[in-house]
Amino acid sequence: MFEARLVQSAILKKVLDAVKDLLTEATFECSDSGIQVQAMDSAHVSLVSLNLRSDGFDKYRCDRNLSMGMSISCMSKILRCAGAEDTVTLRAWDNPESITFIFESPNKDKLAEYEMKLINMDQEHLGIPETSYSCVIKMPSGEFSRICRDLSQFGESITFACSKEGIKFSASGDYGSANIKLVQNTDADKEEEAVVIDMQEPLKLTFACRYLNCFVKAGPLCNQVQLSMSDDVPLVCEYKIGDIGHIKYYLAPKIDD
Amino acid sequence: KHSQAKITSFFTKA
Repeated sequence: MFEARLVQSAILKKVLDAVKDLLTEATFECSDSGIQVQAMDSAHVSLVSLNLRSDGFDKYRCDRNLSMGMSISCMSKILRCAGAEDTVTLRAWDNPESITFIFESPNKDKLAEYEMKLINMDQEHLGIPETSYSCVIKMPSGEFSRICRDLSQFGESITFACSKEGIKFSASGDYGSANIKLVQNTDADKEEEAVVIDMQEPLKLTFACRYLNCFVKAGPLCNQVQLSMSDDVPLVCEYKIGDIGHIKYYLAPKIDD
Repeated sequence: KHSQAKITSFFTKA
């Protein structure tokens, strides 16, 4: 049997909000160590890697490894039925054809069960090579969302240029152009407001706004986002999920023609 | 002009 309980269903709601614009369906791999999801968007431009560790759950039991194909839109609809303060339990039997979501109100006077059919999926698991990145940037996730939103008005892509001076985000299009520069700021009053730039080599990479604007939907999960970049490899955009795990988005760059 | 690369050109099937 598989059973995973989270006192804060809000975490799972936020996780679904963070993937529902990119993925229509995904395989949830459940094992003793936790829940993992690796899935590409339909255009195979980006990849989502989600990891929720078993020790981060309030209760976790997984007697045998399970691969459960789930509709993300259906799961998202079900999670919308949970109250903000509800506890959520995911439950499935061995060789399951469905998974049950159980929502319990804080004072235990309401118990709701939603059963969702699993789907058979041909899964294509990709190996992600170990990479040492030449630029690693940590910044407030709200700031990154804002930059992506603001620059998206000017073009379909954003160029990330990292140098000793800091990081410059720029976009240009028919209306004109815009750029936003950030410098390192480790003196911020609060740790979550810091901008930390670790640059080994300067670089310039261009990424599609469409995907960046999907990634920033993970902003409510974490105050900080980490961007890891090297020339000619996918961007890694990482958000920690409390003490339970992380969500990493990989995005293939746009290449000069 | 830029063209969009695929993630599958960087990561191989495991």
